[in-house]
Formats: sequence, C-alpha cells, structure tokens
Amino acid sequence: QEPLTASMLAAAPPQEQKQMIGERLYPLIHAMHTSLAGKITGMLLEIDNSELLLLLESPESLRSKIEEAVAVLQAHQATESTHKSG
Amino acid sequence: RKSTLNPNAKEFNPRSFAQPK
Repeated sequence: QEPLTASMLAAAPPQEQKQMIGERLYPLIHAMHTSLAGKITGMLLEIDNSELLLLLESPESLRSKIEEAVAVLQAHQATESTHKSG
Repeated sequence: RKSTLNPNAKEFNPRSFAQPK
C-alpha cells in the first residue's frame, strides 16, 4: 500500500480525508487494542490532518498517542460509571 | 498535563479492513 500524502488528502473532500486517514490508522490501532480500535481511531481523527500524517510516518509517536487515547478513554469510562446512577 | 483527545469522539468504522473472526 502506498503511503498517504498531503496531496492525496488535499484532492479529497474533508470528510473523506478523515476516512482515508482512518483507514490507515485503524489496522495499526487494531493490532494493539483490538476491542477499542474503532473508538481510538475516532478519537485520533479529531487531531489535525497534518499531525495525523506525521503520526502515520512515526510508529513510535503513534504508539504513544494511542496509549494516551486509551488512558483518556479509560479515565472517562471510570467517571461515567461513577456518575451513571440516575 | 491535560490531553487534547476527546473520549466522546465518534467511533470510526473502517470500510476496507476485514476483521478476523
């Protein structure tokens, strides 16, 4: 699969750009966090496209960003379950 | 430090990635 470039992205409409990046991110995230892959991908897709392209080129940065997303998600879920009594 | 990631983000649905069952 050829790498995703800024010019490839620029040729697509904004919503499609996120989908294109998501299609690249998802398998990488799925390999690390199978059950949370869709959610984590969605969270990361809120980052600027230019930064997402950098993450795709840097497995180490991507991994730390994924770990950050998991931590945020778990903290959020813990809060949710505490508040979800009414 | 506070993370910029949003836990309420919409879940991504892959078009092409086939999940092994």
